[in-house]
Amino acid sequence: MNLFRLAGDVSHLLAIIILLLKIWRTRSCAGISGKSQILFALVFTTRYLDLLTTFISFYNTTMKVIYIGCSYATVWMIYAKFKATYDSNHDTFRMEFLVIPIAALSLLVNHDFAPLEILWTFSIYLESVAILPQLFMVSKTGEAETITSHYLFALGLYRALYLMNWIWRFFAEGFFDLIAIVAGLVQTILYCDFFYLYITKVLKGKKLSLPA
Amino acid sequence: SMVVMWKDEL
Repeated sequence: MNLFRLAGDVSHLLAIIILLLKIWRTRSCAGISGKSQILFALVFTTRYLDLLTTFISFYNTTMKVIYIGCSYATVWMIYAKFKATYDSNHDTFRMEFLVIPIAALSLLVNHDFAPLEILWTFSIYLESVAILPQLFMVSKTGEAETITSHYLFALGLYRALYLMNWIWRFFAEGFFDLIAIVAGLVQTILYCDFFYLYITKVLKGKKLSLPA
Repeated sequence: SMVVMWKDEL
């Protein structure tokens, strides 16, 4: 465990908790894409099936359980508890356009043609694009609440920190995982435009709104 | 194996 990895995990956890608290405290999920949250729940579920087969560490198990639990709690708040505040008219991204091609890709490009390995690969690929419905929603409405921007920033930062962790691990341990790296790069690149807006606008105290 | 090692990540 190096500092980049730890900071990445903390950033990821922070993102998840920011979103949960935002919805819980405002009693509203306005501006949040339920579809991105369903995709993240699917990502965690398919990746962490190894909870049932392999014990890695107390840290690893705890974080996985927290990620899965929070992600299902978020989906539950959007589609049940605070359903009335869910902005479904603006959440129109078609999930099948991501899930089906990614399922096919994970069957074709993986480390090992075994069920758990294919599901792990699927989750890595899906995670890289799972934020698209949310970014699509922000671009459709032309703005995001400041707290939603903080969520997106923490979530983007997490994978950027993981990229540095992988560079570290390459030099420290002498190997790399091409599937994780390529997907992680794609994921981080998707956030770049948002990072720019976040730094130039949100950090200067302005609300994130896109030019018309 | 190498493949398994990176499964320590989240």
